[in-house]
This record gives sequence, C-alpha cells and structure tokens, in this order.
Amino acid sequence: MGRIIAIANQKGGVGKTTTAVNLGACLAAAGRTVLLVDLDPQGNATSGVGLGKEEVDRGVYNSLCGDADWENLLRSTEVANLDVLPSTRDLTGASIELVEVERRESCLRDALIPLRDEYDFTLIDCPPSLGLLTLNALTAAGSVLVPLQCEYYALEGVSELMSTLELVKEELNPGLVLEGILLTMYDSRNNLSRQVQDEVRDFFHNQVFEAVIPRNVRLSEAPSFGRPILLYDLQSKGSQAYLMLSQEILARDSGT
Amino acid sequence: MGRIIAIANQKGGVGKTTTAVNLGACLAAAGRTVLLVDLDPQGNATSGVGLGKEEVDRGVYNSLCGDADWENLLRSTEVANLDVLPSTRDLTGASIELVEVERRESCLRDALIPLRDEYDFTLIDCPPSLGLLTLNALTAAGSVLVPLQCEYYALEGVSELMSTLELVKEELNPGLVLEGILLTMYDSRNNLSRQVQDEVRDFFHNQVFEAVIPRNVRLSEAPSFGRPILLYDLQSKGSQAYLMLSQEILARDSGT
Ligand SMILES: Nc1ncnc2c1ncn2[C@@H]1O[C@H](COP(=O)(O)OP(=O)(O)OP(=O)(O)O)[C@@H](O)[C@H]1O
Ligand SMILES: Nc1ncnc2c1ncn2[C@@H]1O[C@H](COP(=O)(O)OP(=O)(O)OP(=O)(O)O)[C@@H](O)[C@H]1O
Ligand SMILES: [Mg+2]
Ligand SMILES: [Mg+2]
Repeated sequence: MGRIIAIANQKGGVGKTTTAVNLGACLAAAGRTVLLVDLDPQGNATSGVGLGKEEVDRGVYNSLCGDADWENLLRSTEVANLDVLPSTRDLTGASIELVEVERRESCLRDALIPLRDEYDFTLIDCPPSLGLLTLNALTAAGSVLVPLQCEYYALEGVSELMSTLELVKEELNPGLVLEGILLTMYDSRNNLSRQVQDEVRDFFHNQVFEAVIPRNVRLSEAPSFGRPILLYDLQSKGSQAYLMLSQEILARDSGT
Repeated sequence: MGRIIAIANQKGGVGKTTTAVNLGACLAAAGRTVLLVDLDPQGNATSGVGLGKEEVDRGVYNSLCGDADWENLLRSTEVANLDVLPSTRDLTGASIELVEVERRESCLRDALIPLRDEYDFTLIDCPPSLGLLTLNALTAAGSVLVPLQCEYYALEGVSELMSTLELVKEELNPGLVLEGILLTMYDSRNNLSRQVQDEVRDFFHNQVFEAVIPRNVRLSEAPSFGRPILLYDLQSKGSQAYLMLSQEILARDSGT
C-alpha cells in the first residue's frame, strides 16, 4: 500500500512546492515510485518538473469530478520513477465549484483510490490556503509534512494549521498523522532563523525533522530550468539537504 | 476623496503584508491619514502593526456583512495617522460563506463606502489566492499594487494575475488601474534577481516602480516586535526603500 503525504501550510512562500518537487525526486532516485500531485492552481510543481503550461491541457482538475482516464492525465518527468498529475488553469475555479458538491472534501481521496498501489509515495503540493483544495489533500493523505520557513510570520500561523489538522482528523480523516515539520530557508548567520529553530524544536520535539533545508540560491534557480535540484546541482547544499530528508523518511518507514 | 489600493498577488510569500504595513507607515509618517485593511485570514498585517490575536475579537469580517459599527472595528496603532481594520479567525470561513451571498464580490466595496473620505489612503492586504476575498479587494480598490518577488516561480504567476485584473476591470470594477509592480527581495549579488528585474522592466516598462525593495533581514525581524520598519530600524535599507516607494506614489498624486 502506497503512502500519501500532503505538503501543506497556509502561509505563502514557505517552500511547499520546492519540498514536493525535490523530496519527490530524491525518493525516486532512491528507487521508489513517486507520484507528484499538483493541487495548486499556480501550477509551480508542474513547471518545477519541466512541464510547460502549453504542454498540459488536462490534469488533477479532471480527476476530481470522478471517472478519471489516468492514461491521459498522468505524465512522466525527466526523473525516472517520478510521475506528475499536473495542475491546469481550471483548478482556479475548483475551490468555488466544490462548495456545492456532495462530500466536497473527499473528491481527491476517492479519485486517488485506484492509484494507491501504483506508487510507493504520492506527494500532494497544496496551495497557500486552508480552503477546499487543501482540505481535499488533507482528507486524501495518510500524513502531512509541514514546511516551516524560519521567519516570524510563518511561525505565527503554525497553531492555526495544527488546529485545522486536528479538525480534519476528527471530522474527515481519522487516520491523518503529522509526518513532520521541516525547517526551510534556514540561514545560520541570522538570529531570527536560530530563534525560530529553537522555539520550534522546544515545542514540537521529535516531530521536527533532523534535516534542515538551508537558504540556498541554487534551489531557487533550478525551477527556471524545470529541473529538481538533483539534476540541476547535485553538490549544492540544497540538494544534500533534501537527500538527507528523503533518507530520514525512508529510514522511518523501514524502522516501522 | 481617499485612494483605495489593493496589495495583491496570488503567489505566496512575495512581500504583500510587508509592503502593506511599511508603505502604510511611510505614508502616515508623511502626514497622510492611512487605513490598513487586513483581508488575510492569517492576520499578519494585524500583528505586523502590533495588535495581538488575543486583543482583537472583531474586525473586517464583521464589516463584510453590512452595517458595521466602525467605532468598535477600527483600531489605532503605534504609528500616528495609521489605523487598522484587523483580521480575525472567522475570516477563514468567509471565502466559502461568501459564495452564496448576493453580489458576493462587492461586499467590501459597499462596506468601505462610509470610510472613503475619512482616510487619504486605504491599503488592503490580500491573501495569497485569487478567491473571493481578493476579488472583494480588487472590486473595492481604485488601483492595485503588485509586489513581485525576484524569483522564477513568482514571475511565472504574473500573467495569470494580469488576466484576472483585466477580468475584474471588465466585469466588476471598470475603474481599476495598476498602481504599479514593486520588485521585492531583490539581491543584487544574485543572477536570478537581476534577470527577473530585467525581464519585468522590459515587459512592463514604466508600470514598474523605480523603488526596489532589497532583501533585508531587518524587514523580517520587525514583525516580531510588532513594528513597521520605520519604528524598528529607520536607517536600514528596507526602511529607506519603502520611504522611496511612498515618495514615488505621493509625487505621482501631486503630479496628477
Ligand atoms: N531553501 C531555499 N533557499 C532559497 N530559495 C528557496 C528555498 N526554498 C524555496 N525557495 C524559493 O523561495 C520561493 C518560495 O518557495 P516555494 O514556491 O517553494 O514556496 P511555496 O510554499 O510553495 O509557495 P506558495 O505558497 O506560493 O505555494 C521560490 O521562489 C523558491 O524557489
Ligand atoms: N525585502 C525583504 N527582505 C527580507 N525579508 C522579507 C522582505 N520582505 C518580506 N520579507 C519576509 O519574507 C516573508 C514573506 O513576506 P510577507 O509575509 O510579507 O509576504 P506575503 O506575500 O504577505 O505572504 P503571504 O502570501 O503568506 O500573505 C516574511 O517572513 C517577511 O518578513
Ligand atoms: Mg507552492
Ligand atoms: Mg501576507
């Protein structure tokens, strides 16, 4: 049975897409089969793995309404073992259209049922909100990975996110657990970064990954070439950090 | 007649709140009366001007449903001439609740009518989405200021934003104009930053502000003290850049 991990945080720009794309590529490089689901109307994860907007006319939106023809929706990427269920523009209207749908939070979970055993890992990149798209991801997922930028505003939003996760667990998805909190854009020269790390580790203890993603310009350059960091600059600090994260997740799996 | 400027971009973490808070403080320091409307459920602009979540139980959400008692909703801040209409947690549900409301995109515009002549400037901080809250801001505003982070993913989303602005202009708010595009988190040592600036200036020409906001750690430290950069570190590069932006906007106004 494959694992489904939602990558979520309503705070914008904290590294959700960067984590989804690069963790996905690292797990694929370790020989796991991975599906990246781009549930953000912005479509950054889709372009982050090299698919241009003009190359994609159908995607995750078409799967939400039931009866998906997976042959045409799933796309392979430059990375072996990594497929993507792309985002398209019509996803923008989905959070309004879903309001009047029966069991509106479960559309994605139901859609992904036929794929669960096709992939070892399914990673869902979420938009920066706690609206119906993110709720669909949290209902479909077995666990949620929370990227947390080492900044004040990002820290402020964590308690709201945690109480939403509790609510989803009670009402929509009792099996949902926290995969972990991932510190991102960490700058060791910066007081604020160190303070945020200390506060988060003091509060969340072993729910915070050992792996910390440093601020690394190579990570922000890679998407302009449509490549995960592994293919863009394997030796970079960003690449090493995401490899460490993937090993930490795989070690837990084999340990359980 | 006061000016209403929406500060919007669906891409997350590009500096919307930082711009709303600091431009607001700079305009206030120049003697203009300013209202900061926090239309983001995250409430970062509210805490960015020093109001804690526990101090606020009513805010912009209460004004959306008509008949607002402004005496209790508007709050003063540490900065003279700068008031805030705060965000509260119940704003999270608003984008779903608004779906079924008559003239759902115009609730904020109608609510702000009695205030238009009370303030020289009203700045609306938007959430990172093109949903109903942002549509309300774009319908209420006379112009929109677009913070644009000097990164690839941020650049990718600009065309989607511009076509949404066109749509809003056609269907909801014919008077809406672009106040300007503001380059944020610019790092002159970084190739990507320079490339993004070149591309944006080539494409948008004089719609891009002369003022450019550099990446400056003091800007990310200030919110943890609940103070705009002017009060936290007046000499910092971030502070100087936002002062320049406010002067550019005021010079245009006096020129017209
Ligand atoms: N560790 C890092 N070091 C440097 N830049 C980074 C890092 N992680 C992400 N970035 C860059 O920061 C920006 C924000 O990251 P990203 O888009 O992944 O965040 P997000 O949470 O997915 O944003 P959104 O909320 O809009 O979906 C991007 O331009 C990305 O390239
Ligand atoms: N010029 C800058 N230099 C350094 N840090 C900055 C700068 N501008 C903003 N920041 C920091 O970057 C983060 C993102 O900025 P901010 O929260 O203002 O963006 P936003 O667009 O409002 O995000 P959201 O999409 O979540 O509303 C914050 O932690 C902020 O303190
Ligand atoms: Mg993203
Ligand atoms: Mg904000």
